[in-house]
Amino acid sequence: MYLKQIDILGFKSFADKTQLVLSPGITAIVGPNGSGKSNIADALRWVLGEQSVRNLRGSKMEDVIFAGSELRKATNFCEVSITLDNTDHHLPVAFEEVTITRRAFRSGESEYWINRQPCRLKDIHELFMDTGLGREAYSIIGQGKIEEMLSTRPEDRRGPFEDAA
Amino acid sequence: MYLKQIDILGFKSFADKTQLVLSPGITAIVGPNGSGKSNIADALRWVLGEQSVRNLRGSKMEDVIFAGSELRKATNFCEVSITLDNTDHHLPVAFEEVTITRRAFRSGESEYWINRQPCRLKDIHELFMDTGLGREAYSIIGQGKIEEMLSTRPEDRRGPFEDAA
Amino acid sequence: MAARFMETFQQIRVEFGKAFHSLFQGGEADLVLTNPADPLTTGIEVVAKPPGKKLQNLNLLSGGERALTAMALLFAILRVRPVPFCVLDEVEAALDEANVARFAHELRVLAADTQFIVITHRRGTMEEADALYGVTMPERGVSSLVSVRLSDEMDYETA
Amino acid sequence: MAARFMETFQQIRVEFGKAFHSLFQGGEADLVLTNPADPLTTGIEVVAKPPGKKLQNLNLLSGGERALTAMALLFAILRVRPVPFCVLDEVEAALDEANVARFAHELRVLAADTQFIVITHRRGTMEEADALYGVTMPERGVSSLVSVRLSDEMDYETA
Ligand SMILES: Nc1ncnc2c1ncn2[C@@H]1O[C@H](COP(=O)(O)OP(=O)(O)OP(=O)(O)O)[C@@H](O)[C@H]1O
Ligand SMILES: Nc1ncnc2c1ncn2[C@@H]1O[C@H](COP(=O)(O)OP(=O)(O)OP(=O)(O)O)[C@@H](O)[C@H]1O
Ligand SMILES: [Mg+2]
Ligand SMILES: [Mg+2]
Repeated sequence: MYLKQIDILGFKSFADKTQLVLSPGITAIVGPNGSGKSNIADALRWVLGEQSVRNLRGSKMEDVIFAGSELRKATNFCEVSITLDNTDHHLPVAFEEVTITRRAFRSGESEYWINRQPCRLKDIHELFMDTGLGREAYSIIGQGKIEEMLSTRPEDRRGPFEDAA
Repeated sequence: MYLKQIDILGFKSFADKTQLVLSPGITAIVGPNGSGKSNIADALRWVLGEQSVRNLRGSKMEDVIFAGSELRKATNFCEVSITLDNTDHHLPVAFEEVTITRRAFRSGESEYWINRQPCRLKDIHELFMDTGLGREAYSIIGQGKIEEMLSTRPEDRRGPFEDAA
Repeated sequence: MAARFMETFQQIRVEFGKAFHSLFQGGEADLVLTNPADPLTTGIEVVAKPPGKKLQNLNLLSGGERALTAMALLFAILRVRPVPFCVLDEVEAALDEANVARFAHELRVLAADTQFIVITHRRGTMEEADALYGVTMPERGVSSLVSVRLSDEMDYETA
Repeated sequence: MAARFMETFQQIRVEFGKAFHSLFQGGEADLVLTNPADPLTTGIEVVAKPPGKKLQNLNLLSGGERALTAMALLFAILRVRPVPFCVLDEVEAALDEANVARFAHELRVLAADTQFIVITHRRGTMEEADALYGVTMPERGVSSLVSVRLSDEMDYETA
């Protein structure tokens, strides 16, 4: 399984519809400070079902919706989609391609889809449960967070050992 | 006032007598990972009277004494001296040049000198008390610590405002 | 349950030692259970000795050495419990050029089985990438994405 | 006592705004008392708005923007309450090349009144230095110090 595409609209600094097409192997994202690189990582974490806004550097869920700039108005909602190649059926579904979409409104409502079927956040969590992309997994290492792998108390380091087991 | 010289012997990875001659302005210290650059900053912090071994990345005071390498034995003591140009009498003493020395033995004993006069750690603290190099001052920013200036709780940020006031 | 934990632990431990030895070009590292008698509640300590140095508390290691040790642990986990894709956000910030090259080489080896998305300022990492995306803000406050090539990168991002 | 605190606070606040504006080439930043009614127990909040962006929680700023904001605060404190010398250990690790250059320029201005010892991997910072010392370990586990020049540096430390 691999990530084929990430579509971002209205998420943090990505006011305009943005599409990242990906291939297997190594893709590097580069650019100046504050341009939006880590926001892409946040978008990925969010669409995979992140529930704690603190893991997205926010203090309320609304913080991930484009807040406007000096020239542009804030938007009312944000939406992120990821499309995965599932030909190896690593995800326990029949589809060879899986698209997950999450949308959030400033009013607080949220919507979710798997392959254009409306679903609940819970369904997205369950879909990824056994793939190693579940919430304890070491699939997204945030900025400034690599050392945490050493400094967490011994008790905290059990995660991947049990989770995976 | 400025730092003219730092002399290090047996402190952390500086097993051999090492002398850093300094001038006013900007001195850069460069080198590969693990070569000993931050250990120089620790040596400076230590000779200025640091009492908390955690601020020196250690867990016991003995940790700052050269522990040996695969080829060399550990040493029994370490010693750091700094020489300051005091022609502006920023330090409240008559001398135009001030040398502070701190020595520590593996057995736990410590010795201190100001211009070759034995003294107590307390005397070193008091010497620097009003210079801004006192223990709350922002004169040594350790590796990975710059962001702490933002993330400390508002209450903690009072340091320089009161200290200096 | 306890048996599976112990088995996974042993596998990661072996891979950690190998990854460390490879990234540091020598030295040893290990994982130690804080309470081996009770696999279900034990913690796990990291022990690391760079080549030629004495074994010491992890806190005495340099910033770069700690980052490299953490990477060795991450790589070990990825080998024993692979994930389909992994996002790394500036994890090599503390490394010098020589260590960035070793890190990037190790990524290349792992990339046979794992898709990596790496956010980076480091040329050594960019050189190992199959594709490069540039993020900029031509309109202030609004992010914009472009495909870039490494020679373009040299102009503004050589760190 | 409270009056002196307020006076120092106001001075640092002004310098912080200026330093931020200079490092970010625009934008605004401020320091706000959490409890202005009680100067002796109040905390101090940092507020920062990079040029062209909306004012938001400090946590939403990027790694580099946070580092630059922290530097602006440090520089403000150094201007209002000078110290004879200041040691900076890799404080610019999160900055891109353009921001390193601004940081180094600001250091140069402050260096008229303050002696700086900067530990760095970044070429932009090295270029601003009056003297360079290299630390290496030709014998593993034992540090050795040498005077170096910038052209030597290019060979092994271009980050
Ligand atoms: N909801 C939002 N609306 C608009 N802008 C936002 C929002 N949330 C965050 N931002 C902006 O996004 C920028 C940070 O982006 P990001 O963290 O992705 O930068 P970066 O490219 O990773 O930079 P660095 O190299 O410094 O880490 C900040 O300037 C922040 O103000
Ligand atoms: N008491 C000691 N005896 C011998 N070696 C020590 C002692 N304390 C620390 N060290 C060694 O010093 C090294 C760390 O040095 P230091 O932190 O100064 O590196 P650095 O040059 O700052 O590297 P980086 O660029 O990665 O930050 C470690 O390898 C550590 O093992
Ligand atoms: Mg970032
Ligand atoms: Mg260091």
